[in-house]
Amino acid sequence: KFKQTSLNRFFSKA
Amino acid sequence: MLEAKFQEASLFKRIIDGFKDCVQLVNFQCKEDGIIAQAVDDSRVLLVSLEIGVEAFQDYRCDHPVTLGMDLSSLSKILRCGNNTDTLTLIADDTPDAIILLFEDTKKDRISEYSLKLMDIDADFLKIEDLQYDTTLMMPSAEFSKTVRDLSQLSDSLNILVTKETIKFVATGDVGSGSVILKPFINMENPDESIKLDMDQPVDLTFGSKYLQDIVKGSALSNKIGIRLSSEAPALFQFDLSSGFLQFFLAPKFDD
Repeated sequence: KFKQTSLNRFFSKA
Repeated sequence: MLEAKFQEASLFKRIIDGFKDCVQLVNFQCKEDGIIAQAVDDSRVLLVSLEIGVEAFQDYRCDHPVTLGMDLSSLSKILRCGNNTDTLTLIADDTPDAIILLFEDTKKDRISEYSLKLMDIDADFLKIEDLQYDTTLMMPSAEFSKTVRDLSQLSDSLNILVTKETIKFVATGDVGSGSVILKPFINMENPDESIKLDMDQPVDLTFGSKYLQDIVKGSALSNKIGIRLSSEAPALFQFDLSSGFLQFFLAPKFDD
């Protein structure tokens, strides 16, 4: 089953 | 003072229509060199990044940097009040409570003016590093849009596979499955119809159909879409403006 990832996993707050 | 004049209101309309359905509250940062905006959808899966360079405007002046927090559904209501071929000037003072939108029909001497109250929007700005991509693809936006809309009917996930010579979109759902296979080619007479593929590594990625359906709404901005894919980073979907771009960063689905 595919699970949606979040952008938080890839981007940090500027 | 900000005075940003679009030669045609339709450009700003198409920009806003391109992302108003996935994000609602957006800070537009106006500076000397143009307007930028960034917003993330509520599920934090899709990031929109907009840059409108000075050359996209007929006239542009911004003496002091100013942030305009707007509700896109309200802004969109006002944008529908102007005609596509009107000029549109965005006007704001240095510490604005509202933005003025001035539509001018130069042929008829018809001027309409609207004011939109601004909002304090507490949104964090994400730092987008220079991402490394395995594959870069350029194709007609209408063709990408049709592929996404067709396959999305079958499944809430859409799989994009790229190998050296083939781009394959696949949807597998309860009622059946579908796939669209494209090959790179050059159309000399109509370069925008070309499909260009620059592949360093093959990719096999899965995305939520509903987010892709949001992204293709940007197609009215450009005949072409640039797609950059990586197995380690969010995919980048980009529509170029005459000066600037509308970008969507979409987090993939991973095999659990």
